[in-house]
Amino acid sequence: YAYFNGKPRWVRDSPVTLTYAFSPYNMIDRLSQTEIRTVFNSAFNRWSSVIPVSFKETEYETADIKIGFYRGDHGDGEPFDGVLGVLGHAFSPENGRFHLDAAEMWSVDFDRDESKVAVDLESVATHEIGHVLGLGHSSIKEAVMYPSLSPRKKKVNLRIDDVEGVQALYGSNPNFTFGSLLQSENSFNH
Amino acid sequence: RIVPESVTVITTTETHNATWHDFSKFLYAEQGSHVSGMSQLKKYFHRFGYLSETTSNFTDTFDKQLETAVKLYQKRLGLHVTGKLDSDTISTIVAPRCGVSDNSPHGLHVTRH
Repeated sequence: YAYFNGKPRWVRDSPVTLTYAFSPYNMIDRLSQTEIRTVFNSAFNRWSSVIPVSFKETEYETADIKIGFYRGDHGDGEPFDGVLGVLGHAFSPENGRFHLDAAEMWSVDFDRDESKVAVDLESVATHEIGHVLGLGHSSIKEAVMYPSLSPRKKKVNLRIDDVEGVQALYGSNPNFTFGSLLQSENSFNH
Repeated sequence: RIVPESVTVITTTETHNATWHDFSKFLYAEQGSHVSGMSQLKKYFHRFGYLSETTSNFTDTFDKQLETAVKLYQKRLGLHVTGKLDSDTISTIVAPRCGVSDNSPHGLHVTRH
């Protein structure tokens, strides 16, 4: 795992709750609002299950984490490039901007979406939340924080590398045990 | 040596960004190679944190700086470190990815905002 310079993280009084919201003007049509919210809820829950941080959806203007789907040059100096290439990006703490390339064939169900360029939204959401929390890219291929993701590939389970990295920033969720993670990694490897 | 453009890598045209997919023509290129369009590959490495900002004059020659960048890329991405654009390396380069730099001390230029 890696961090941004200075190991920035969200500093809040305990218990830490970060709010998030979707841009009312920058969404996509190919997935329903319910599908998108369900996927993001699941992605946030994966991180909150390992650290003492919870996430709650709120109004866009006041949210800590602002999520939106954008095309091309969208004003942050990091233009998106159409189908595939760059899938999304997010800013380090405590900026909170979380951008996805609206041109992608975002999918929540590969059985339903047969496109060869379909990209799993939950996998990318889980990865970008890692950046929002303060993690950089990992060199472990199986880690969620590895920088690349092939089309039609799903990678949503946090690996030990991801967990150790984020827990060094925020501490451990009291309900989390590495045993359960090892168990799921072993079953995954087999 | 210069390799023919018809070389096939593991990836397919349908599944990768058009610009990056062109990088497949650099398969097996190594230091000293001169291939048209290699400056685009250097821009890719610059964008994702492997070539410094001072290396602004990106030519089509596979120079020492590019070899160093390739080695660093291979190390950071968990690939076999050869310094050459082998099949695994090219496949990883053309794969869709996150836009955050792999060497991102400040994230996405947050200081600008």
